[in-house]
Amino acid sequence: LPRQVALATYFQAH
Amino acid sequence: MFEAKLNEASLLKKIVEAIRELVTDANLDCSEAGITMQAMDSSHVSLCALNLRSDGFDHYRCDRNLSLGLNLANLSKILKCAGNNDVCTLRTEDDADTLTVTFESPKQERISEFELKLIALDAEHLGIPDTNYKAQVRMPSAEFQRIIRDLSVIGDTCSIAVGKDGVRFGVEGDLGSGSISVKQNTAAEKEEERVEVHMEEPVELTFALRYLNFFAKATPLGPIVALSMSPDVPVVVEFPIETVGYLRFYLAPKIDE
Repeated sequence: LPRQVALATYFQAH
Repeated sequence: MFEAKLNEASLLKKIVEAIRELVTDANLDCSEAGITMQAMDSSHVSLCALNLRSDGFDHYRCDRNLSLGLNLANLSKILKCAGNNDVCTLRTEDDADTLTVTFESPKQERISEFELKLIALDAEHLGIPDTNYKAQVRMPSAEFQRIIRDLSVIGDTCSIAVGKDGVRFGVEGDLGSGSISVKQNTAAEKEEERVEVHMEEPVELTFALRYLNFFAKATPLGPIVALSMSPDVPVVVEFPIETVGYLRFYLAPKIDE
């Protein structure tokens, strides 16, 4: 099954 | 002080209804430029970003930047007290711990005023990098809503593939599989009925239908939805809000191991 990626993988918190 | 007046309370209702199942609490960030809001869902898989330009309001004043922490379920309860055609004003004094929400009926014969308690929220902002998306589709928002709703009955995840001829939504489930393809149609008489594809390269990504269904709750905001995709990055699902701004949703893809 495909794995859900977290948004923080792409967008950095600041 | 901060004061923002909208001719139609229904716009604020539609925005809150579009996000309140995805996001519990959010900061409304108010500045001279307008109102923005950015919030992630509790699973940190999707993000919604609202932008309402100050010139889209009938009256707008913001003396200094401020963040208004709101519980969206509570704001929704207050907005239920508004008529769709009521004029709606949001107002707060500097350092106040409440937001004053006023509704005035079109003929001014009924005026409602509520004080909504503000809450302190950690402002966790995500930097969204500028992205040159490889594939973009504009299509009727009602069509998008229907496709996502229909596919949700069949499976949990949906592939979205943009090619030069259109966009294909695919699903697999216990009962089998299926797809719905929407062809490019730039000749439709009404602009809001057109399906337009802008593509540098074909892109196919897989997403959780649960979140796409949450996003589709923004359909009442306008007749058009725009999908922007590039390989291996979150999709952007944008609902333009005519003359005022937009509500965007970002959703991280699902990736095959």
